[in-house]
Amino acid sequence: TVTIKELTNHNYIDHELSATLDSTDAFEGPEKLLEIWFFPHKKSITTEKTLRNIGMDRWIEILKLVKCEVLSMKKTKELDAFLLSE
Amino acid sequence: SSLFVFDHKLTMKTCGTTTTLFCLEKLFQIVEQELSWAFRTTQGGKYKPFKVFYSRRCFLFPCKQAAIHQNWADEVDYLNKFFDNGKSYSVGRNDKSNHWNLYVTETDRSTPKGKEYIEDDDETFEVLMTELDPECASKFVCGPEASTTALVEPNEDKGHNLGYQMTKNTRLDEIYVNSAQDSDLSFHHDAFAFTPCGYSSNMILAEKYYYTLHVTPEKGWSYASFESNIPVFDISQGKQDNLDVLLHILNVFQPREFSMTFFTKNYQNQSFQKLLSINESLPDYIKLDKIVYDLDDYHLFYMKLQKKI
Repeated sequence: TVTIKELTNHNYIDHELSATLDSTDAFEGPEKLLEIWFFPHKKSITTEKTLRNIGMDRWIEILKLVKCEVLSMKKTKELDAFLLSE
Repeated sequence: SSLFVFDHKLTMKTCGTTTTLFCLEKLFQIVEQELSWAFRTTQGGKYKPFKVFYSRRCFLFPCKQAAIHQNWADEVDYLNKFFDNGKSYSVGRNDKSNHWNLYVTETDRSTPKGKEYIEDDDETFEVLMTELDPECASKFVCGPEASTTALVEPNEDKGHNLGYQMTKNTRLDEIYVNSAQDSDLSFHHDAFAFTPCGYSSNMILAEKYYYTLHVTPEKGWSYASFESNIPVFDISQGKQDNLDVLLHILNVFQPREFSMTFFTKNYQNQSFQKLLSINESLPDYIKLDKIVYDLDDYHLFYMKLQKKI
């Protein structure tokens, strides 16, 4: 199970957004789910950089087009997990 | 909503009136400019990544969606502007509230494979629940009269603190047996409780597997979703399968209706086989639809169930 330590080891957290976000007008739970496999496996990537080299500012830019903001993010050895507004 | 970024793939799951597909142009532009990944085909300027999936169940309030997301046909038209090898499916009863849509591109087997070609043995399990039991839904409300109360220290992040407590109170961190503290597998957690209500969480197991939960508990349109790429049978060394996972989730939310989808590359997958004969394991529910698709390199299991009256 998860421990209380998990509250303090974010790689990114937007405290201002977290404090001001209001879900009063939320009405549509069902999600849109987009999954893009650029390569079949990470070992198939032929260049030096990977998706995980894309900076936070770029993800914020991409997510702005989706009408989402980044609340927090955690990095592990294999993936970056973003928790988003909405 | 959540975004999971791996070295070679990403998964974006967004609710509300988000405009998910509008990120495609920018995303491919950034990938091309910053990573030197060239996926644009010479003919027509469309993109050809290894594989693309786009799916959603029918919306509760489709008219309130923005532009292309108001109907499936428009979304497919939009996707076809980017990809030229996509197929569209409407799965389940094709009425107002009982179907699930899928767009999937043909696997691009010409994608450069690198020196060591290995393909992920991918599986994804998703459960979409509506009309949650009111008492269960109330555990995801943090307004003044909420059942969830938390002592939050000044200067602490209330949304994340309450999210953590909701996770603990509802035992959503105990869905997988190997996420227990005594396991060798790492377990990371990030949850947020929205004000006045709602909940989102990302949980990461063994550094590369995730499960994510999103809850909209409001009476009248209550909804919860669960999605996981955890190969549960393998990772639990045979102690658990996706039927166990499903029963745990249903116990937390007790929805009146739910649908589930399970993608696997391996037809012999233990969870897949168990889900095929699921009926007798859910005595409180009746089956509305049960469908299996053989899709290119994946098998898809879809089932829709409703609580017995």
